[in-house]
Amino acid sequence: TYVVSAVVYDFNSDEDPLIRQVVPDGGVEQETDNHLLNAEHHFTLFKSKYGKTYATQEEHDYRMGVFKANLLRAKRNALLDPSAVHGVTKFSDLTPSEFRQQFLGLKPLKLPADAQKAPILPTDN
Amino acid sequence: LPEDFDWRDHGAVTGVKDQGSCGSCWSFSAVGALEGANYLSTGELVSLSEQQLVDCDHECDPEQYGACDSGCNGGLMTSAFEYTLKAGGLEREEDYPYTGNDRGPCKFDKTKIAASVSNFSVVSVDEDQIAANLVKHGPLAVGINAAFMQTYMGGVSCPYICFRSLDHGVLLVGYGAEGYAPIRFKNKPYWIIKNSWGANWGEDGYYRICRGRNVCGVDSMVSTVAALHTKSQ
Repeated sequence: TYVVSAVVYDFNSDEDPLIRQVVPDGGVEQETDNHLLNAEHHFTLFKSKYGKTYATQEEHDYRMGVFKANLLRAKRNALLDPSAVHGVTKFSDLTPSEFRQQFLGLKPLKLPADAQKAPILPTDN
Repeated sequence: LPEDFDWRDHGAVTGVKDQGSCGSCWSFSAVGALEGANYLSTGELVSLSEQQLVDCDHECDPEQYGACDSGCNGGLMTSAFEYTLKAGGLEREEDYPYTGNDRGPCKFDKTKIAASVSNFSVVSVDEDQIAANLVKHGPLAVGINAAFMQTYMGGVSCPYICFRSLDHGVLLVGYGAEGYAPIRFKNKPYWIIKNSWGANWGEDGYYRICRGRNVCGVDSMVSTVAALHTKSQ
């Protein structure tokens, strides 16, 4: 239900977005099975690549659930941002709010009003 | 303005760093800009201390209540420049190494200052002016919305929809005229961004985002800093 459905293709522009089949012939059920199989496989690779270990089985299972959700999020991001590559990164076992909390850190403010403005520079040769 | 430009080709950018699990991106962005400015004024590329900002900089923005730099809980690059101006400068990374947390006391030693700020300013939301300030003054501290960065692995990011509310601080080191975007079979001009999540994220620690329409707010919080020519003690 994410905004993917709100992505409006401007067919008038010269950008001719590819319409790609995103569900295999086997239909949504097969797609779901593939996704779960893939997710566990990817999670195993993810843990070894980034040396991830979890203190308890509960934590492990919870992180795998988060990982699966992030796989779908990466798929959605790839649809919304097709000129970049999106997928499994070292943050794939974090929820978006954990990611923001731990790895960002810009005060959500405007620039200080009293900051000095840079002089306008010539840009034509 | 050159069509392509990258301060990494001119030796003004230190290696990719890793802020770890600490919301200190603002200090990496500010330090990256001062490292570049210091290189331009001294010819020496010195890795400077983010930990000094994390531990010692609690500068507040006079215009906004509660907008104070606070270690792993966030900060602002312009406030970091203000702190550095008042404190006299930053130590080298090696003299005040990064720990990734903000529980320690301030251990700033004035006798070990390696770079100082002479002034800093904000750049207008005009891509030509951003490019011109980048070429003239060195890498720029910029804010960005990081929503698409959690899953980013490479390429030129150019989301159809991306909020412009800023939640991450990074360093603008260059720009390119043509980043091949397969899906749209066209080349997109892009900014080259140095991030602080280690070299095993993105393109060896770097992020490319398309230019042209303030995508993810990347044009809306840009600041530049000038360094004093100091003799390190």
